[in-house]
Amino acid sequence: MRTIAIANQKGGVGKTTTAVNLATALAATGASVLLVDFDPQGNASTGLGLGRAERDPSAYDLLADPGRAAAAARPTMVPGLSVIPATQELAGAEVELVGEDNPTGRLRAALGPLAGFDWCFIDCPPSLGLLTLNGLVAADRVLIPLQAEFYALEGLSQLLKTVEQVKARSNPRLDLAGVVLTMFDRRNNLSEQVAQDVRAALGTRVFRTMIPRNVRLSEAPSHGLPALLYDLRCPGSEAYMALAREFREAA
Amino acid sequence: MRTIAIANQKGGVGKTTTAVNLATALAATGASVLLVDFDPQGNASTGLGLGRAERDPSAYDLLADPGRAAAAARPTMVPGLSVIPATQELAGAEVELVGEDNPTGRLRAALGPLAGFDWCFIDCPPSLGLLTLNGLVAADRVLIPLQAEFYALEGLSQLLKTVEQVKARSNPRLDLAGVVLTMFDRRNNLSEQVAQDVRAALGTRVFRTMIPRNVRLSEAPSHGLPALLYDLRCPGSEAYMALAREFREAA
Ligand SMILES: Nc1ncnc2c1ncn2[C@@H]1O[C@H](COP(=O)(O)OP(=O)(O)OP(=O)(O)O)[C@@H](O)[C@H]1O
Ligand SMILES: Nc1ncnc2c1ncn2[C@@H]1O[C@H](COP(=O)(O)OP(=O)(O)OP(=O)(O)O)[C@@H](O)[C@H]1O
Ligand SMILES: [Mg+2]
Ligand SMILES: [Mg+2]
Repeated sequence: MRTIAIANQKGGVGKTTTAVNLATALAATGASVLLVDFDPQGNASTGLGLGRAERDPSAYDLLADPGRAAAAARPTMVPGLSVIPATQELAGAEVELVGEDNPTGRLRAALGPLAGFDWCFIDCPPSLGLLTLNGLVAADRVLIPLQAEFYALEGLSQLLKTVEQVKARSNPRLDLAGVVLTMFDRRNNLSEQVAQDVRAALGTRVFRTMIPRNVRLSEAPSHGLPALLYDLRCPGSEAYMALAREFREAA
Repeated sequence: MRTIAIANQKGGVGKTTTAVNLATALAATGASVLLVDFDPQGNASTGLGLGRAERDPSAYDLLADPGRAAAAARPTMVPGLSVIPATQELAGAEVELVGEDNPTGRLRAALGPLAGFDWCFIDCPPSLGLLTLNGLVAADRVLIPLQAEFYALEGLSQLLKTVEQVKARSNPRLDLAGVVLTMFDRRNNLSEQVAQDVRAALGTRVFRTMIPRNVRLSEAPSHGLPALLYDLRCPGSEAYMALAREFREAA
């Protein structure tokens, strides 16, 4: 199993939308995929149709008892895609883990023994706290969704620095899978400008595929469906299928 | 001085854009305003033109030594608007304050003695952790920017619950100033649907003023300027001036 953390401390850049739709696109090619919702908001769980009452056990339970991962993973309406859901309880972990033994290695311990999955994606919350650090320590690669906006660009160097620190201190196998530009609007100079700046700085570490701004992507979660099931032909779904192809080639 | 926390754990909903532009609009009416950047990303500080080297002392220093608030507040290019800037160091506070004495009351202690300001706005990070809790404990009112999107709506009830808990346990004067709809796009059914749902649930606690999606609002920070100085006549600036009028009437 290869594990990919989807992280960016900037909020609202498309982490969850990327986690749900990239995982779905890979499952659609016949791979066996697990999505771990590691954000107390629980948006990825909602985006895959899980109600609040269908989240026991949840990701929070893995932190106290890593052996529960297999029991927490459950199938979704997408063939080949399972999910470990998140509840608000997960927010407590940021405080409860402080001072505990191995505070950033709990998720890695939980996912280690899991078998039967080709890929595992971890949707991280908008911060560089203990939940995201657990995601980075558990991962082989980190995928960074980047909204084509100025504030989002500002946080990128801090995020890359944190990835380097985690690689040096706790997880030597961690590398960057790549940066994917999201909510890209061709008509908007700012989008073009940010895309040029990021490609100039990071070169081939930026995926060629860009995810366009597409309202169908934001409508799908209100139906509890990934965009690929809600509207397979929309520009958003097509872009995530292209990203899945590019991602598999690069992996 | 009346203190307003701008909070929402959902990322990218327009907290910083609202903090910078509402504070600017109020200063433009002759009020004396302080903006506290309480997000380690430091976006509000950037949006008001402060470079990374101009942030000493910063909001982080207030947590260790509340007496430094007056020294940390500095003028901006907006007459009547001062800012206490944020640095990445602030992220450490989420861990350092755990187990300390009075972990959620540090900001309140720092802002209490400040004189000479009519209004104080606190830009909170996208989480319900110790930084946001410090903001809610220090505040008289909480203003909730809400993106007209499904995932943003999902988190609202958790946020309102947290506000009630803070009011019951640590800050009895805390009340909701209101919810302001942001990035509203009249052409998009989802926006209209979310706006209707929120008004049905919260009634007059939702501001009449809605902030439209307007690219000029996202361009302004790349020039280190609030939108009102970057482009006073754009729909975004006009909306924040209308919000400032409505906010003053309601206060
Ligand atoms: N390409 C897109 N086009 C249009 N809307 C999008 C797109 N990608 C995401 N969205 C919408 O934008 C909002 C933010 O996206 P999302 O919630 O996936 O970001 P996030 O980084 O996971 O946020 P958070 O930081 O809160 O976890 C959501 O309402 C989502 O539906
Ligand atoms: N009304 C608007 N129209 C267009 N763009 C907007 C609008 N409001 C905010 N933006 C842009 O959307 C992005 C998110 O806004 P902002 O950073 O203010 O949200 P936030 O809630 O403070 O995010 P975070 O959760 O990361 O702190 C920014 O790039 C900002 O420039
Ligand atoms: Mg998310
Ligand atoms: Mg912000």
